[in-house]
Amino acid sequence: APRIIAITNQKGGVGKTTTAINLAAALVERECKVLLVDMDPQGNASTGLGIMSDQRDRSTYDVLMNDMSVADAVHQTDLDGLSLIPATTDLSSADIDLAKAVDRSQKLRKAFSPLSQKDWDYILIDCPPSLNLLTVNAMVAANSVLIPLQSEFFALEGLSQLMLSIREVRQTANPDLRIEGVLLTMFDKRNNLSQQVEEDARDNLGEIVFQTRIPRNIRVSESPSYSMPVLTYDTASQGAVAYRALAKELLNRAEAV
Amino acid sequence: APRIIAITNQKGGVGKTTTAINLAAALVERECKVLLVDMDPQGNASTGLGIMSDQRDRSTYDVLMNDMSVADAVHQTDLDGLSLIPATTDLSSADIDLAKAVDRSQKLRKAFSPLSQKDWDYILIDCPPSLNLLTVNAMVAANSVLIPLQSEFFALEGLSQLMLSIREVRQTANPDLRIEGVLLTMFDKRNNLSQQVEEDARDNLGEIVFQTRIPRNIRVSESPSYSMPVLTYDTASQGAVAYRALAKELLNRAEAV
Ligand SMILES: Nc1ncnc2c1ncn2[C@@H]1O[C@H](COP(=O)(O)OP(=O)(O)OP(=O)(O)O)[C@@H](O)[C@H]1O
Ligand SMILES: Nc1ncnc2c1ncn2[C@@H]1O[C@H](COP(=O)(O)OP(=O)(O)OP(=O)(O)O)[C@@H](O)[C@H]1O
Ligand SMILES: [Mg+2]
Ligand SMILES: [Mg+2]
Repeated sequence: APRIIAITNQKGGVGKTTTAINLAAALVERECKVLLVDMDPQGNASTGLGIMSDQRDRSTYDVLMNDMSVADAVHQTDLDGLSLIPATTDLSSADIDLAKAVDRSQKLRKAFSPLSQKDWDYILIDCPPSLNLLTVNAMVAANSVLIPLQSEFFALEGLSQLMLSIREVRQTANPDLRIEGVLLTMFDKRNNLSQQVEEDARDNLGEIVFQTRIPRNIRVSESPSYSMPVLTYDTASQGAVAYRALAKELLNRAEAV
Repeated sequence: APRIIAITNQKGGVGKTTTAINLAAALVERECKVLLVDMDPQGNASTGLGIMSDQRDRSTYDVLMNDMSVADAVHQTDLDGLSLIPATTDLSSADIDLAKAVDRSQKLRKAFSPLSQKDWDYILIDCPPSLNLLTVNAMVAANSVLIPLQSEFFALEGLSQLMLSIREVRQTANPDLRIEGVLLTMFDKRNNLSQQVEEDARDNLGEIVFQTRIPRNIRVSESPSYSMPVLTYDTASQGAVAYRALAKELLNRAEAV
């Protein structure tokens, strides 16, 4: 079966979508077949990969609420090997709609159950900035959670709450849920705050924190306006180099397990 | 009655909390009495003003779910004239708990109804990164909405969705809800992306966009780790100067109306 990774952190603006898009692109460069599932009603991952809002006739909402199969909901992106299930704004009502369903936190997992390694090597799920039913669905369906951590003060504050939620999902619905890793994002080595956050993270979380740090890099934030990952937009940029290093580290960890 | 402003944008990490804390501090400098209500389960505004999680025995959750009065829930901060109702993590379940209540979107407005100008001149509400029942409660209780807009590509994408939600609240629950303004945050004048976002925002939204832009300024992101607004942490910083200019512009607009 594919390896399923939920990219989540309820703190907003920490680089979840940017990591989902660029890690997916870096895995595809390494000959992996990747599916990106956009679970955020904002639809930033969908836009960042060039699937505009008027092209999202089949979406994550359909998979969760209308029993559409993953195979029917998938869109091709401009990148060979990278497929996407886009998000629409009606996903924001899925939270309240799902609350009434019996199997409300299992919907995504059930949709993934027919899938095999032949379909995809990796499924990445971009989560909204909240610990709501959409994020819980992603954690229940996933093998592991990748946590982007912005190198800023407020970012550390939410981490313990997130770890509690992961433990709760592990105890109630998904006993195998692991932490893939914590990823330092928007890192600026000239700035004390970034260094402080890295020190705190490595002291408290140890090996869980990826060695790879993603630097703050303007080319990263420009790339979605051209509907492409930074790896395509500016292949030699610091951002592209860092996301390739992350893919390599992730694949090495997977082999070691 | 106090003027009530909800600071909201479902896009994460755009500067809602930073604006709530520093605009509150700048209004206090101008002799206004201000109450800041933290509606985000992350509790960043509470931490940023020095009310740590073990001191939040009375909180926004109590006001919404346990009929605690605003007067009983208020904490003093280190700043004379600035009071706070802190947020706790159980607020994240308030969303699902509130869904069952009859008057689920009116809870905060009812809690504010006994308040008068003698209590506060301004009430600022820091919202979570989502269009959930907590944010709807804030919009129903508010006179106006202030929208921080990060000067980045993904930021513009969510704006139309937010405007639709504001219109919906105006039509169903709060006919007087106005837009206080759209505030450009983390603005970097050396960077094309920032200039592009400013141009797009002023072209599409005109006068709604504040003249004041908040620059990206490291002192702003350092100040919450010292539990103080940037106005106190580094009074001469570009961030402090910009938030004072914002308070002045806001007060001028209020007089003009
Ligand atoms: N390494 C980086 N260097 C510079 N800018 C970055 C970097 N990573 C992300 N950004 C920018 O920071 C902003 C926030 O990133 P992003 O939208 O990926 O975060 P998010 O966690 O998905 O946000 P949300 O909580 O709203 O879903 C975006 O404008 C993005 O382009
Ligand atoms: N003008 C600025 N210059 C530099 N850094 C800033 C500025 N404004 C905000 N920040 C930093 O950017 C990050 C995001 O800001 P903030 O937490 O206020 O956004 P938010 O919209 O409240 O996020 P959330 O969606 O999680 O509630 C924080 O680490 C903050 O310190
Ligand atoms: Mg995102
Ligand atoms: Mg905030």
